[in-house]
Amino acid sequence: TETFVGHQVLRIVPTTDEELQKVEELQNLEELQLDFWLAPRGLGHPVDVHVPFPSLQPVKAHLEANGISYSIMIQDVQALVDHEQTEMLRSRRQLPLS
Amino acid sequence: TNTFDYTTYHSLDEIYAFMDLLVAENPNLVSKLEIGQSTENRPLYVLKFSKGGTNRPAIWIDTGIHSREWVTQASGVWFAKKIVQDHENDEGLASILDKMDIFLEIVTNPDGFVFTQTQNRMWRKTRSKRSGSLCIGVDPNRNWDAGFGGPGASGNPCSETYHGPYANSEPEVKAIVDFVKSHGNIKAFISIHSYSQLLLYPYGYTRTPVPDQKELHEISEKAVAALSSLYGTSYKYGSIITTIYQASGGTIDWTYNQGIKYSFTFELRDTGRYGFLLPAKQIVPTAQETWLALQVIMQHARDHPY
Repeated sequence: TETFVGHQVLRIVPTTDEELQKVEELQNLEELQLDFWLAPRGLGHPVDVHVPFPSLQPVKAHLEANGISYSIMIQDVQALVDHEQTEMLRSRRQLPLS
Repeated sequence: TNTFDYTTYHSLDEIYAFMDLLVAENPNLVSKLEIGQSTENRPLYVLKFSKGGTNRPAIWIDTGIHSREWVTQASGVWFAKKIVQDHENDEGLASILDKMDIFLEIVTNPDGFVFTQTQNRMWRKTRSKRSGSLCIGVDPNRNWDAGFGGPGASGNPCSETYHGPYANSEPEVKAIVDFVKSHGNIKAFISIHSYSQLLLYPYGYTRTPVPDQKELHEISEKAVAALSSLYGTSYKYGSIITTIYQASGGTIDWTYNQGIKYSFTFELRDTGRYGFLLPAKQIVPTAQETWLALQVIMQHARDHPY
């Protein structure tokens, strides 16, 4: 099973064409294994990108070097996935389908 | 199904068991069709809600074509129960079912859905494998014969938006194509995704506005107003290409080109805190608000036969 320990989801809101272009550049760097949950779609529209732990440092460096602000939407993806699983198991224990 | 827990996410088996139970409880209203099998030979089930008659005008709703968008399959389960609960006491819904059938495909991509529950929660595509290809899966929302292979999809099998080797290569897509063509009387087609809170209409593959753009925009405005009235959830609406980006081979571009005028795509919650990992406690409110918008679209289709 794929785990996402240390993975983060960054939210970037490009405000200039240059910023948009820098974000789009990331889409072509396959080695970073980025997963764009919300793909770039224009100025002012949020771009949400799931970044594996090993790629966090280079991605943040790329954004900061280009003066692109970002926020961390999900601090640790695995923590949310674990919570979701726990909820499902709890529900199964409580009310098995008759 | 009154004791089914609508406030949590469920496995494929639990959803299929729910469907069987709903049919067993409501044999005069609900039936289950198998429209095909997935790549990994799982049945593709569609619930049919009908008060009788043959080949009546119909409304199609699908959820879960992108498997990681769990709030959509969960909402589909809630919609199914809602139709049964309200089909007599809700005047709007009763009058829709007096004239039209409703088809609901809750798990449109079962292979991908099982994969998200067992191997990779973030899986989006189908699970088709092709010789010579390093990567698995096709984006089932780029595999339709509408601008297929054009800009707005990828030819790289490792991409999340890989369009596949040819249109309808994915059995999950082909099954719906065959069903729509054989039924021949579907008047509204609504494909439900998440996330980013949008109500979209064709086209995605070209900037050319659809001939019915004005009407679809007006319907969208009313539907979004109804949706937002419940919890204040803010939505944007418009054509795919002007509202988000160019996307080729998309579901509702194909259905619109088949003559199904009322073709829409929803992008449900999240607003930008959890993305695809929307907490289960938001399932029911999301389904409730979406249902209000669906009723606007369904009532418009009922009142504007074509």
